Amino acid sequence: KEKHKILHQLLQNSTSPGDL
Amino acid sequence: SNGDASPTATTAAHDHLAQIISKSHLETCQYLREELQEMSCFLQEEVEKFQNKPQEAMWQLCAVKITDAIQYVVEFAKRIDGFMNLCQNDQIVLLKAGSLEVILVRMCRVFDPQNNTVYFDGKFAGPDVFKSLGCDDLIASVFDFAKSMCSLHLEEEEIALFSASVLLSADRSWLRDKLQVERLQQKTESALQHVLQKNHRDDGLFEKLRTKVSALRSLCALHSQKLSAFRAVYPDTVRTLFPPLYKELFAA
Repeated sequence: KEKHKILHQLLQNSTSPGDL
Repeated sequence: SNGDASPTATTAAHDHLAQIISKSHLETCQYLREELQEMSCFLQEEVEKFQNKPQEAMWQLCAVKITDAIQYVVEFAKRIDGFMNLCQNDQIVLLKAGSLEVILVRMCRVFDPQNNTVYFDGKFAGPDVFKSLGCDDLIASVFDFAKSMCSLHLEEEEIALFSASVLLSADRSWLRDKLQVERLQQKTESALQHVLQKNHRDDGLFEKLRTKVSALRSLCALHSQKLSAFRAVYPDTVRTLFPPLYKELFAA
């Protein structure tokens, strides 16, 4: 999890591309 | 199909999956084809500006652009039916191995085969724009790939399903539940075959797309090789200036 912190976060988030 | 469903039910299931994946693709494709039609090519003096950039600065710019595109691919993945039901290890494995491949597939949407240019940093750019990266062979191969993808004249729905099947490759190393990924990939590929048939495409197109998979893997391997070589010379640039997500995916 630590190694892929950002990818992990992106997968958890309910962001839409417009918010990126 | 599990073999028990009626042909009508199978067709409906394929249509439904194709619809969901197309919608996800269009919602996350970063650029609409229509908006790109307005864009012009870089002028010679602008090309020279890119060419005169230090190698580190151009690598950093490209790493930023790739990272932007990857965030859209992650969103695409999240909206693919069944992807979020995979365990998180497998979601990460598939994105780590497949996100750059999806970007390369998507590149045919922002590529102009007439003048061999790709949309980059606000305008259309030819291979000469990327000269200061110091990897002419990788750039030439990426442009050749985009050109060959364009020659297939794929429709958005076909690009969407092909991208999804590339992302759901069950042969990636370190997958925990290969079987579940395999099932998702098979469903996506069946839907792609169904759509190709529905669109009255040439019989050999599905096979042609399959051969693109090995080309994608070679391009990604070449990208990793070039990144390692660059990092060996400029470790601090990569460490301090490259986007963290890019490093997580390619330089871990």
